[in-house]
Amino acid sequence: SGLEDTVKKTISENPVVVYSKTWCSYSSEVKSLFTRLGVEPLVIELDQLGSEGPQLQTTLEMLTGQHTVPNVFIGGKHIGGCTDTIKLHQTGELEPLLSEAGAT
Amino acid sequence: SGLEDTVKKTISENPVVVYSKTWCSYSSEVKSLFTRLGVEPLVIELDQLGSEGPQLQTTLEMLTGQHTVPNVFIGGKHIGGCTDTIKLHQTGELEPLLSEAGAT
Ligand SMILES: N[C@@H](CCC(=O)N[C@@H](CS)C(=O)NCC(=O)O)C(=O)O
Ligand SMILES: N[C@@H](CCC(=O)N[C@@H](CS)C(=O)NCC(=O)O)C(=O)O
Ligand code: FES
Repeated sequence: SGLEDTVKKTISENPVVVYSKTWCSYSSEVKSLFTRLGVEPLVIELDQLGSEGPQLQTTLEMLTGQHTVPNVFIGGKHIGGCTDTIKLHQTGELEPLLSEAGAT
Repeated sequence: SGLEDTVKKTISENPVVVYSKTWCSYSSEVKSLFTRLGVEPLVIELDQLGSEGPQLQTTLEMLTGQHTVPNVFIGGKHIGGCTDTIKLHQTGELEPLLSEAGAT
């Protein structure tokens, strides 16, 4: 579908992409983790897109199996949510993914 | 107003009250902290009450200055949100509040 192609294009053209909601603290937490690491992700706020927001969220669920926010991609690969990203950071696996994707 | 009286009655009659949203991870985090401490808070899911949910949230904001969830009360006193409750736990101040309120 059109939205699937949009998501695939977005995640392949940007090293780090975060699908988020402005009022969600887990989304804020993962955004601020990237900021602390000196990374500027492309952030797409699903609650700021009108009717396209829920459609995009459904598309993300079809592509990744994950309907929740935040939904994080690095180097075109689906990473998961906030707890997944934090865990990767704690085990030292996040930084190599970021440098491989050209984000740092 | 009627809702203000409802909230005042609820927080005075129950040792621990959490106003929450079912899909919010910060709300889940604070609920599971209480569970780990052996406390069974009264949980009110604002997204399960139809049109009364947003009205209740506005009432909570008028009473506490806080419009966000989770909104936690112990012994009738306004505690704050998730990070506030976790901080009190980390400094050892939460347990005395819970036993004073008769929650443990
Ligand atoms: N463990 C996940 C939790 C994600 C999660 O539950 N997100 C919530 C908001 S904090 C959500 O999208 N809820 C909507 C839903 O459950 O439908 C993470 O760390 O990202
Ligand atoms: N630091 C606060 C953050 C609370 C917060 O921002 N809650 C969000 C959901 S996770 C909320 O209610 N957002 C609605 C809004 O901002 O209007 C806490 O720990 O509870
Ligand atoms: S909506 Fe509360 S943490 Fe996401």
